Amino acid sequence: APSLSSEQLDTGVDWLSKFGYLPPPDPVTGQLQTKEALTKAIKAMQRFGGLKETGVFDQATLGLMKTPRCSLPDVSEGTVGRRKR
Amino acid sequence: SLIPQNKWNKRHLSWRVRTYPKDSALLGRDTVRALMYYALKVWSDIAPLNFHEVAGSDADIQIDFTKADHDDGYPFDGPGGTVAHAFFPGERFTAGDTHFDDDEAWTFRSPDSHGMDLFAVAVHEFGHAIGLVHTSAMESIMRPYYQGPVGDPLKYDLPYEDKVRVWQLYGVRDSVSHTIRPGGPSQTAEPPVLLDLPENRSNVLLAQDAPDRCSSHFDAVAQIRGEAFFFKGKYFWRLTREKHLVSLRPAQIHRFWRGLPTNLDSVDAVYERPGDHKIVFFKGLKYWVFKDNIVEEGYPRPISDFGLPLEGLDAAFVWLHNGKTYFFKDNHYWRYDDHLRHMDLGYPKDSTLWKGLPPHLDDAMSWSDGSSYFFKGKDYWRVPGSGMEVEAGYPRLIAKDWLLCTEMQSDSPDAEPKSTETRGNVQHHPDHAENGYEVCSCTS
Repeated sequence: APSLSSEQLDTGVDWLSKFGYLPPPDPVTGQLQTKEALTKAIKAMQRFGGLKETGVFDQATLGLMKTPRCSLPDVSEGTVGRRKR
Repeated sequence: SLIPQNKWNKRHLSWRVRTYPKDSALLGRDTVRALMYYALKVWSDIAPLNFHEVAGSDADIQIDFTKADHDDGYPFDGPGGTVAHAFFPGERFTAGDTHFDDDEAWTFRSPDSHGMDLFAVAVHEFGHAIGLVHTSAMESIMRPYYQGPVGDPLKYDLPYEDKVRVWQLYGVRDSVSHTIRPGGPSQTAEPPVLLDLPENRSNVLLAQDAPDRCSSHFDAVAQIRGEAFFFKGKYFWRLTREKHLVSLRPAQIHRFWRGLPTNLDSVDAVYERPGDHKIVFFKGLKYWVFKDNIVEEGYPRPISDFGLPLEGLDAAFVWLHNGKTYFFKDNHYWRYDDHLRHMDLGYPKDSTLWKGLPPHLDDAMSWSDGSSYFFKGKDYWRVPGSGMEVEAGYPRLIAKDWLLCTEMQSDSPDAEPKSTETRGNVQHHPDHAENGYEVCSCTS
């Protein structure tokens, strides 16, 4: 996987949150996404997009994220990252 | 997908293009409306849903071209990125509404790969508007990513994946086989019948018996799909919702409204039925019901079906105030409930209850400004809102306010001017006229 700048990483995380693969950031606590949740979200996005599930922001994944698309989420917000207690 | 699917509880859904692309050089308003019509038809062809274009602000599916943050929680982001979205069915005010990013270069039948194909995106978004969510299936129109044009709107056939999903929500439309899979025989060899779109009429021969719109009184007037139709003899004129004449030349009734007798010399009254949006024509003691511009089977039928007396009809219109249909004949009027299909009790009543209206109307219609309009002779009267009294300042001239005529103007062949003349916004060039054709250029 290419090494990403923090800006690219933020963009990728925003994208995943926007389309339902990550829970939206908590504006009160500012809690960060865990690495595990991020990997899981990337894999879900790749699976949904028909890409190889690498779990990282590779070129194919970044390319698909730049493809024009519908504004609506692909999965209900945060479903991928949530777990039953 | 993990998002629960909602669906409409009703099967008749209205739609309206509320705002258009700012840069309309590529796509004119009529083209945008036609593409929306065909994109919705893709779904209604296979599922028991019926879409009807309407005027006014209460359409189920409001279509907008907007940009950046437009106060719905889904801001657009300039060219590329997110290009459109639609709201799922439900009880919310925004349910069904569909928004296109006006920063995109919307195209149709573009010769190259540039731009965003409006028809392809509209089919996808209307899928959301009827309850479908995104899918990962590669062949599906409901994949979230833009995949380019999908071909001719008149021949587009949904992928089987999408058909199955919409059938799961709404069931299968009658006459559609849900067992035909890709690669099998086609469902029909003929393309489906489509609502006629405005034609280029520049080469249409001017009929010698065509009436003069500027000096006529009209047999019937109706608002249909938000547009105004003025009927006279065997002809009619059509005005867009912005009150622009589609053509200065009248069209022949039987050539547009398919199924009326070819020898029908006039109609008495016309109205668009609330609920199912079918169009009803009255002539004498008979009536016909149209779905779009095709007559339904089993018509004509007697007007006694409505509980009307066997004397014919002067006028028919739906009052926006209560959704009821009003019939006028001579000095009386009746109130009919099109949903329950029966005449309300207590009618007929004396038409003088509508203060300021003359008896023996030609016809009436409601309009997108919420008012009702009544026509007789060369005059018309306006009754605003839910009142039953004519507004001050009426009657006014139909020809001047509706049909783009100036005073003393005539466009009958006999009255053709001998030199270039401007009538309203149209310049006529008799020097270029030959063999019965007339050459005009529009200036607005």
